[in-house]
Amino acid sequence: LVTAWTDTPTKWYPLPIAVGALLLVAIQYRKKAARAEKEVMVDEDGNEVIKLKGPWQVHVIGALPLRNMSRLWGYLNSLELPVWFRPYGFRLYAFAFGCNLEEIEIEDLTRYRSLGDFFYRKLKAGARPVDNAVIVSPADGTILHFGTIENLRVEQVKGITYSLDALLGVEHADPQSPQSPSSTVVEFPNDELSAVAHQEFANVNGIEYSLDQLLGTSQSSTSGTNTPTSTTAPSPFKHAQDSDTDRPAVPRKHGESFDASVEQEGQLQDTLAHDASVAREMGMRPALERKRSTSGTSVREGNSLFFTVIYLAPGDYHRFHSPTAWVVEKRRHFVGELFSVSPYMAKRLQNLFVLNERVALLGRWRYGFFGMVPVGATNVGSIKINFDKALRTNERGRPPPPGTYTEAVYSAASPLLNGQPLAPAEEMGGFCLG
Amino acid sequence: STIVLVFEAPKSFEFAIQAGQKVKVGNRLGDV
Repeated sequence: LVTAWTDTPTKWYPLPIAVGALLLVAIQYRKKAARAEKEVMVDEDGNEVIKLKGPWQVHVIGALPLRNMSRLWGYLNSLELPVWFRPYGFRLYAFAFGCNLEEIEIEDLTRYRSLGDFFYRKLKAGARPVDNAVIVSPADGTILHFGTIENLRVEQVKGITYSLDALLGVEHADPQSPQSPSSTVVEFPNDELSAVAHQEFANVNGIEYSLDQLLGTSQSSTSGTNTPTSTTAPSPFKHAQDSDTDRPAVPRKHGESFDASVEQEGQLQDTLAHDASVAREMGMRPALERKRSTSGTSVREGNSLFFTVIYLAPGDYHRFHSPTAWVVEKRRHFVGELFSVSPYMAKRLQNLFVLNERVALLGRWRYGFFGMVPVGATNVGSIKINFDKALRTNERGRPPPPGTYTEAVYSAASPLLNGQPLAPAEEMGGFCLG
Repeated sequence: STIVLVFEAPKSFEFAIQAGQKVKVGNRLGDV
């Protein structure tokens, strides 16, 4: 080798013109392809057309029946395991994925019937202390990215962005228009509640509660016979643990009137106290704030739009909680693909978070717009929202075009806040296997 | 699975996290 390296004479030949031309063509092709990857295509309405973009590995994965695989995965993991096997199996899983078995609510592992059941485990009350910052982590996981949103583009990873409108959906003035996405507005009307929400008082069983009363500044009622219960906020996490999502259902159910029984009245008062507590934490007069837009695309002067992306790895606790005191006004369910959302894919697949199935929860907090978007993945395609029993994700069938969503409005969920109020760290829902 | 938060806040808002950092429910993400 040494002799060949040192003694072989170097001879230079001119490249044939054809080879040079081919080289130039190849360079131009690569440049064009790179430009096409970055180009944003828009439809006739100016909305971005979401397409699968990325290297060949991404296209190979995109050709797989990911949604069917996800449902099969969910089915397999819902199969009941033999009781004797459960402790061994779950301990092995915990060891492999780093789960802390000491913090789970039900420590007897034989009581988890399947891996799916164990995956959606609850934690003991107080297992997660809640910081007093204005915004806290809604889930256990890893911070993938965070920052400010410039020109309505959210950065997925460095250099790759996606449209905020594509992520949250675009508000269309005329949902019947054939050009608009097939949004289905599912209202939960309750005239009485809606009427209350427009005023600064609530009428409960014939007793009028002013917002001042509900917010705790006064304890008297107009009739003088009933007063709201204490508006002291319960420990958020404890509240979530104890209630298992189901806050008193009296004013929450579709079409149900305020004519509640005495037993229900206690629940109702608890609910109103909770709502008032959230309103106080948001630092606002709910009836005055309710008309604010939640499009999320315009901000008040002196404000900016920020974003954070949190990735939940397979072994993590997979329920998510409210990151702040806020009111969810609507949810938009985008049926989509179920790509893996691991950092590997996030670096390669453009528009990953707007291609995948997701539930955009839109509302407001003390500083204006607030949105939270749980995004599904191949192994965890099912998204549960505790206060939205009608939501069904990862259902059989071909997904509609990206950007299409169905919408539910929570205007009747709270007579005070015109939406679903949530306290910091209150449990909101979670991801299930398959 | 992933959770994306998008929110409006005063420009003085500062994140208290780093990319790649592990977080748990209730941990501080940022403050004004």
